[in-house]
Amino acid sequence: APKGLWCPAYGLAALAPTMQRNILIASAKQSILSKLHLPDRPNITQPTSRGALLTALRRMRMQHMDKAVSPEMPHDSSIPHLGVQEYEILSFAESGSSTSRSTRLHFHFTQELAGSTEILQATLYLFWAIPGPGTHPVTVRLLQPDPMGLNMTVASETRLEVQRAGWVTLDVGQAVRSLFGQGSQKLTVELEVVEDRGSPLLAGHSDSHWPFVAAQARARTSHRVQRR
Amino acid sequence: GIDCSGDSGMCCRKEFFIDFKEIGWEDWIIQPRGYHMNYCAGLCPLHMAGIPGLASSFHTAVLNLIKANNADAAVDSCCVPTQRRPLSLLYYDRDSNIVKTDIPDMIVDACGCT
Repeated sequence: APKGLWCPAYGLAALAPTMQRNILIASAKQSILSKLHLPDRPNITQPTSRGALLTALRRMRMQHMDKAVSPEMPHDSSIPHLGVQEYEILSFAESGSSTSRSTRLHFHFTQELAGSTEILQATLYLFWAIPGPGTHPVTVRLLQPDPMGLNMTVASETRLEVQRAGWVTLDVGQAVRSLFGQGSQKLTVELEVVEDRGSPLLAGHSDSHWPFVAAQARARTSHRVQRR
Repeated sequence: GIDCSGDSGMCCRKEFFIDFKEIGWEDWIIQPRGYHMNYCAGLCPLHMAGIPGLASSFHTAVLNLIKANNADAAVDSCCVPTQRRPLSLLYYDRDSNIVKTDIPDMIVDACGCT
């Protein structure tokens, strides 16, 4: 047999440069898509505005720094595990139904991520723009479809007293893990104010203050059987 | 590892850069602009089998015995990656979420003979 016949790159050098290039590009595309668990390249319908992306990345970095300096912070589970692929995901809200007293926001996660990763942390970032003086009580409900997928059930409810404009964060890790566990990929957040004095959220929301969920996930490791 | 230069036929690493704009992926991959994939090419004649990249071990001793006593029977030695590093990507997924991840073993840094 000719030298190197069994070798992985055998024969590539003998091809014309154009053919070599095409083969290498096809191999790179297939390798990237398969390691991102994507069946094909995504078609982007509405890219996130630069303002929203920069604000979100800035907020997350400040959040990480706050955690880093606070001594009582428990061991940060997002410390990278050698060899296991980790993900940071930014999911921006999609507007849902709203009334004079309540607003719904939807956050979608792809099936590929839901099926191949475990959620380590997930944080909801909301920006309050205060419509007036005093304190504004707001109820934040995390909703998820019931097992039949027909109705929405309340996964958790938190009451906030909003006193000034600015960002607030809420831990939604358990709710997202439970969603993925049920095979669902949509987290719905309902914000309700007690009287129609205008929702502190949407009064002044702008592109760079749009709500988002920042999640950290890790590839599920398949159980390797050690054969002795 | 050795980088390919000129027409050396020996096992070496060839630089190969993929510009995401050239392949029409720049709309969904936010960062980086391209990917230094690189790959290994060249022959591994028997006297090069197992270097660089194979720590000296019992395996090496056996291999040397095979070489000395029965050169024809020794199997092919291949030019393969001996060092690789991750590719960091920031991209849009199918729901237009923004995802950052490091894909392991995507960039070939060095090549050697098995």
